[in-house]
Amino acid sequence: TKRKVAVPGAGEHPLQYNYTFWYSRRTPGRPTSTQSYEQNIKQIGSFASVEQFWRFYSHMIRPDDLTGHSDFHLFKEGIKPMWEDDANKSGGKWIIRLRKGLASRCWENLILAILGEQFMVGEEICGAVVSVRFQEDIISIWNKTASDQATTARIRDTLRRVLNLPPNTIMEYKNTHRQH
Amino acid sequence: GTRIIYDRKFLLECRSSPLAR
Repeated sequence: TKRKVAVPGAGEHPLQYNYTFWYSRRTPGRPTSTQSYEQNIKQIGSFASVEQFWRFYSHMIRPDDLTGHSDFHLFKEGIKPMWEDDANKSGGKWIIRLRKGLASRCWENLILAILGEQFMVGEEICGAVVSVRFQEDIISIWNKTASDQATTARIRDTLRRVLNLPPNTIMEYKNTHRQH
Repeated sequence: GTRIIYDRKFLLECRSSPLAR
């Protein structure tokens, strides 16, 4: 089934790209195969302007208020938040582990930087995920070409700046092939 | 081509627009 592509409304501020919000929650005791992952992930909606973004975001639960094993995903419209998608196949992601209580602020700063095109890496950004877990939370940003070191370095430096992370924060880059 | 760039401050200001509700 073909979905309608989001378009900016009259008087709204268009974004460089359209994006889609997704939500997933792990069902305890179930295997995490690709099929069940795809079944557990739900589209919240797509947007094409700053105002449309706020209409979704303002009604979403903040990551710090989520319980259990849940994730919010923000990906460019047309890219599924999974490694199997063509846009992600040769890609990788920066991962930042956060102590509890920081995820809401970091997630908001991260998505505002993505929507505002603060990363300056052309078409490279695919999307971002905030993963709420029991002990800590994880934020990640995915890009298309894991082997492009200039791009991954620029993403890392922009992340440090926009998230205002403590200097000792550990950032880890994982690439698709190593993981699967 | 031209890129549409917004800083954080501008994006946060748009939140209070009637179009954002």
